[in-house]
Amino acid sequence: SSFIKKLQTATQARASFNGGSGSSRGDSFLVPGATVATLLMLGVLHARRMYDDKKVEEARERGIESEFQPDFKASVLRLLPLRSISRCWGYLTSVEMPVWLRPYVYRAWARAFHSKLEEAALPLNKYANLREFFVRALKEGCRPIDPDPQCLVSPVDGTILRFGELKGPGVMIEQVKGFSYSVASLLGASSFLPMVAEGDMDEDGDEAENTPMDKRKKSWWRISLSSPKVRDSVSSRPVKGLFYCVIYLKPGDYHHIHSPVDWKIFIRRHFSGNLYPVNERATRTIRNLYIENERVVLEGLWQEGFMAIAAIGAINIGSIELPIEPEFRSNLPRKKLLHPETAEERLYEPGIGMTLRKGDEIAAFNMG
Amino acid sequence: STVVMVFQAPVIIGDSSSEFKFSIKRGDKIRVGEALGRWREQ
Repeated sequence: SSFIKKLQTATQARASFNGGSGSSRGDSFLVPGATVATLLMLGVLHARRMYDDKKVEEARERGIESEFQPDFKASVLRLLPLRSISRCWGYLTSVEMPVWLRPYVYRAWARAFHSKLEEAALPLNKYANLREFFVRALKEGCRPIDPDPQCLVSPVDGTILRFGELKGPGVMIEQVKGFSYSVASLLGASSFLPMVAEGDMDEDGDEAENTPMDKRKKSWWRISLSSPKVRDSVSSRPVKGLFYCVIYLKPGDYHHIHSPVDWKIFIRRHFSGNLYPVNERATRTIRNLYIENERVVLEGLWQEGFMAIAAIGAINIGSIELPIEPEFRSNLPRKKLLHPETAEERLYEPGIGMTLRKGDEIAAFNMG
Repeated sequence: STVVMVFQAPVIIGDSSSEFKFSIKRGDKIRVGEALGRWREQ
């Protein structure tokens, strides 16, 4: 704003020097001046964010973990109509661009967010708008799937935030040091997360014989989805061998989700929550970030048992598309006020499920 | 955007002798199709 004020002062000075005849020329200078100021401001903000990210990464390399610190900005975010802002962003990025302009815009995007343009399936001028470019498919063979039958592959391109085995009562995943969230809240209260009650544990901490795991060994394809159990997550703990992995996708990453194994999806849950940013800073400052955001959970079974994938949207990349259910839409205006933990569910082929092979595409994120 | 996976995988229980191990570290960049973890007979 000080830059614009200086511009205005300079324009007025020039106008008075020219005896008032420079007014219209001054106005015409103001618009490009404001544009330059906006671009400069965005550049400074981007540089500052990169500097902050670098500092956090350096601290992590030194073994210093960032801690949960709620702040004023995070509180203000809650007051903003984030879903509407996200949809506006989606609308803006859907505006068709002139063909000559497309390569410049997409190259600038790729430079800013470290995308690999040589992997794009189509020439740059074929993507009519930024939204189409963002959700671009890759050339055949760009993502070879590990052929080892005893391996579980990454469903996305991204950065590993956390992973490990789920143990202990409550089944919590650490969002950041000092704050954890419950897996049941993330996946939904009606999730088939394999748990055992505390009373079913023997002295060694192993599950008693009649656990869901043992039942699964006898018949893991046969699962009843008709009567979800309501469990007390505090007095129960996960069966042995329940793992999790949290992967963050940067704006420049390939935003399609693929099957990590051969599996059957039985149910899709859609939680139409808010749309906060989900970057490093947000994980440190926004409580329950992942379980308050809009998300889609796909749940089913693979040869070793339970499998669930939660795709969590963000303000800039808010909509989630499902090639396995093309009519599904997310990030729509909410018709009624639902509790963030209330999900809209759909069963795929009740009792049979939808079979997917390792590497098959199951979902994609899109802008706005 | 973020993706969270929750899954069961082999661990040593009773007569089972295979165990799942993650093959990644925190902060690693990973791409679709690359191994997150493997299980092997012990």
